[in-house]
Amino acid sequence: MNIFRILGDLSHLTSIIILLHTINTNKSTTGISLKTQILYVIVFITRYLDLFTKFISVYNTLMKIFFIISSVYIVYLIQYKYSQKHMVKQDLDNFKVEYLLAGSLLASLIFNYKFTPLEILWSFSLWLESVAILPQLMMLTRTGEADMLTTNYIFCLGLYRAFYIPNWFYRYFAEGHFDKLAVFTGLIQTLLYSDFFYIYYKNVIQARSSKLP
Amino acid sequence: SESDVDHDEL
Repeated sequence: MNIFRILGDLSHLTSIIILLHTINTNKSTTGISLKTQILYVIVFITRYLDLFTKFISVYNTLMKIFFIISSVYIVYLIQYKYSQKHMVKQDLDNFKVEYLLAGSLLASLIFNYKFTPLEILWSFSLWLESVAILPQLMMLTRTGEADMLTTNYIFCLGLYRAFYIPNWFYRYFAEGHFDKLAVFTGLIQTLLYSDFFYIYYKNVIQARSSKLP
Repeated sequence: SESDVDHDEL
């Protein structure tokens, strides 16, 4: 494993820990898109089915188990423990995820390494992950401002995607490893994050600094 | 046969 891959995985881990820590400290899930979090549960479960068929390493297995359990736990927190049902704000989370699911399914049927259930679901998880943050980003755009939680969370997720790019370069040149599906969907995802950070910078950071005396 | 690419990333 190279340093970029490790840093990428650690950023991903950090994003989830930030989310969990903030929810449990504030005892609130305000501002977090339930839809995005449910999409991540689907992403992790469909991608990590190979837990049952293939052993890669202890690190790989533990990380997969952590991602599945933490994503389910976060959905539980939003849906039951610190429910947002009484809040009007949930109406802001109205992105049509059906399109994301249908589009990812279609893409996975067309683009896959092998037409087997495991490979199709693996491809599906990549396509879905590439767009899973959209409901969260849409929610942020509607409210007009992001609190520290969502900003830090999305920043760490963006960092995770950014680190995976030099990781792919490294692996291509050092190991001859090139996973074209992972790279292509990963680039789409990174573009979404860069677009978000650009808009966020323009609207929030610049607006804030222009207000200062 | 094995698949072309190992899915060893997370």
